[in-house]
Amino acid sequence: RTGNPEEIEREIEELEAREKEITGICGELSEKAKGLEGDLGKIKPLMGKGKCPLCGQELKEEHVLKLIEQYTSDLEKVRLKLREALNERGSLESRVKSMKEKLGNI
Amino acid sequence: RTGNPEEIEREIEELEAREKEITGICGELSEKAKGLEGDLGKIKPLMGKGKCPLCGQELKEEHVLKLIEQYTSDLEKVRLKLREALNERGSLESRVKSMKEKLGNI
Ligand SMILES: [Zn+2]
Repeated sequence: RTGNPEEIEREIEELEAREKEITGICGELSEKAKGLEGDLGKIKPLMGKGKCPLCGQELKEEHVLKLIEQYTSDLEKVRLKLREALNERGSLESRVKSMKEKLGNI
Repeated sequence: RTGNPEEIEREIEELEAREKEITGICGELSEKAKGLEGDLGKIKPLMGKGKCPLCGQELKEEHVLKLIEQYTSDLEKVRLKLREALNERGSLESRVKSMKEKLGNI
């Protein structure tokens, strides 16, 4: 890490651009998680119903269990990605902050 | 039809009781029609979708057509009953009105 102010400024710019990108990704992932939670909220009550309230077809218990498992695992994956993206954003913010302090001291 | 005021009053009471009952029935039938219209609004868009958006099972076109036909015919039946109930209520109201006028003239 050189102490050259131009280089530091350029690096701060790159980090801030990545920070903006990551913030967008966090937003998308959290919307996706909300959508999957909504779907699960509609599917879980199908357990024990003989017929689908929408299409009227017969509902076998193992079919509903499979659906619940599928949506639950999709939701887990999205939540994991969201945690990783939030972590990255956090570390970007602290790096930008410490670089700005460095710039201030030159 | 005698002109005896007591008998006319008793008959008015009976008609008004029936009128009240019929008004309740009209309310139920109109709620039922609204429910079926709502269901149809959810089922019609299933046309052309390969899978049910709720239970994920395959949707055959003739199955969806059958569903649309069934709900449409249920809705027609309810609307017919509603028209009949509204007609009965109308004729009860005019009979009560003319009997009250008769009472007023005795
Ligand atoms: Zn279904």
